Amino acid sequence: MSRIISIANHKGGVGKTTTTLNLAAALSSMGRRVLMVDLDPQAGLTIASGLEPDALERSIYDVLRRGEGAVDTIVRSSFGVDLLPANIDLALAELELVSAIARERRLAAVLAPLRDAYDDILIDCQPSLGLLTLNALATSDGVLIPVACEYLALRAVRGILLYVAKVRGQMNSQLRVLGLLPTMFDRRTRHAATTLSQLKKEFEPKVKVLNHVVYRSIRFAESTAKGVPIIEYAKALPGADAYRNLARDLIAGKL
Amino acid sequence: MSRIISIANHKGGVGKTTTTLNLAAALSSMGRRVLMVDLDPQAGLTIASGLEPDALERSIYDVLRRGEGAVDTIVRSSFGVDLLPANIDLALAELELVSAIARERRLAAVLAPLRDAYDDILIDCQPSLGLLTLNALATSDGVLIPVACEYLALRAVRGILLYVAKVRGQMNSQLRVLGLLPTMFDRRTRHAATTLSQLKKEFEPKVKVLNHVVYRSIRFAESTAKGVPIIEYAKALPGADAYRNLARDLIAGKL
Ligand SMILES: Nc1ncnc2c1ncn2[C@@H]1O[C@H](COP(=O)(O)OP(=O)(O)OP(=O)(O)O)[C@@H](O)[C@H]1O
Ligand SMILES: Nc1ncnc2c1ncn2[C@@H]1O[C@H](COP(=O)(O)OP(=O)(O)OP(=O)(O)O)[C@@H](O)[C@H]1O
Ligand SMILES: [Mg+2]
Ligand SMILES: [Mg+2]
Repeated sequence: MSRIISIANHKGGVGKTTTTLNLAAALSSMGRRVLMVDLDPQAGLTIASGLEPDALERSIYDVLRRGEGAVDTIVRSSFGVDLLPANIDLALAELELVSAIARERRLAAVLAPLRDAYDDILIDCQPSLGLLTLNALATSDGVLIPVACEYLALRAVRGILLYVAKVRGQMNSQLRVLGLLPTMFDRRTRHAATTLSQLKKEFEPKVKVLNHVVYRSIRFAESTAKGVPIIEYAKALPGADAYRNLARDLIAGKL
Repeated sequence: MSRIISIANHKGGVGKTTTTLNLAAALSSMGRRVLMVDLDPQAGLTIASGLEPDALERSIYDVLRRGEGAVDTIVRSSFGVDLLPANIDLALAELELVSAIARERRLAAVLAPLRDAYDDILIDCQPSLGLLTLNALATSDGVLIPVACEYLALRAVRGILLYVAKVRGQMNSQLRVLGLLPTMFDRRTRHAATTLSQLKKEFEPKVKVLNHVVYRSIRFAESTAKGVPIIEYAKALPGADAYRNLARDLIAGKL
């Protein structure tokens, strides 16, 4: 039975898509059977996986609407990991789901038949706390929260933690925060170090601030443009190590 | 009668809040009467203006719900520009507005009585294309689209342009794209230059790619943490010039 992990944070541009892709690639390179789910209408994960959202015959929108058919919608990413892809149609799902029955559990129903086929299912969430993100958290065992090491991202953390606590209280008592993943840490500036120490001061020990700090590097944007994960594009990059170590610790049950 | 400009892009972390704040400060320093509107439940603009979202007695959520009372909700930011502030309650507005009458024009009704008191009203939008952003675009004369000079941000531009065209066609024929504002341009990497030239190739001449390129600098995150606009915090920074020149060109009607 697979573990389902959401990568979520309503603050935009903190590295959710980058984390989903690179963690999935690292887990897969260690022998795990991994499925990525793109739950963002911008389809960043689908694009970064080397696919054209507009060229997809079926996407996760169709699956959510019909409540079935995930198996036939899964495609292979450019680096060999399975993906349930998205396109802009998914933006319709938010308004269409509002009046549906069991609207928060559509994704859970859709993923249920897949759970024996994979060890890990990673869901890339959009930068908002609407119905799609709610669907992701409602069906997840854990949530990984990337936090860019900058002031506004730090200030947004309280909001996502409150939201996760609400979902755990009202819909999914299994849901655990796996940790806050520091991203885009710029070693050349004091600002990042100050932000990271504030993050620890404010949220530890209730929530773990992961020590797999992902340093800022332009290699991430370059690798995304090529549809190649960082662990292949820039093997020796500290950021690649961070995602490999994160994958290893996840497999070892340390998170 | 004031001009209303939305700063919008569903791609997260591209500099929407930073642009709203610094453009507002620059316009105000040139004698314009400016109102900022925070339309994002994360309340980034409210925080960066030196205010505590949780300590607000009234916020834009109350105003949207009641359909009035904006004048009594406006507060002064730490740098002297008026702000219609937000807090996390605004996340409720999205679901509550769905079934309201004239749900797309709530913001227009609320801002109408203020239009004679200001020259420019700048609306900071959240990273999604839901009802709040729709309200902003439905009442705007122009939309400014910040685009980080990185691959995934480039790929998201088509999506926001299609959405703006839809709003112009169905709700607000005045709505114009003022331009794509290149942000976070890292001069040390080829990736930014490649992305910027692709942006121009793909979207000009239909849409203007503004030449006020905002270079990447940690000074932006530092200034936001202090609640001080970049034009005061780091006057000589090229990024401060970019926002000053953008303000000057807006006043001169060049955009
Ligand atoms: N450690 C890093 N160092 C430098 N750049 C990074 C890093 N991680 C991600 N990036 C880049 O930063 C940008 C934002 O990352 P990404 O798109 O993964 O964030 P996101 O949280 O998924 O954004 P959104 O909120 O729009 O979904 C991308 O251009 C990405 O390539
Ligand atoms: N030119 C720049 N150079 C470097 N950092 C910048 C620049 N502009 C903004 N930033 C920083 O990048 C981060 C993202 O910017 P900002 O929060 O303004 O984006 P946004 O589009 O409003 O994000 P969201 O999608 O979450 O609303 C912030 O930490 C901000 O301080
Ligand atoms: Mg993303
Ligand atoms: Mg913002």
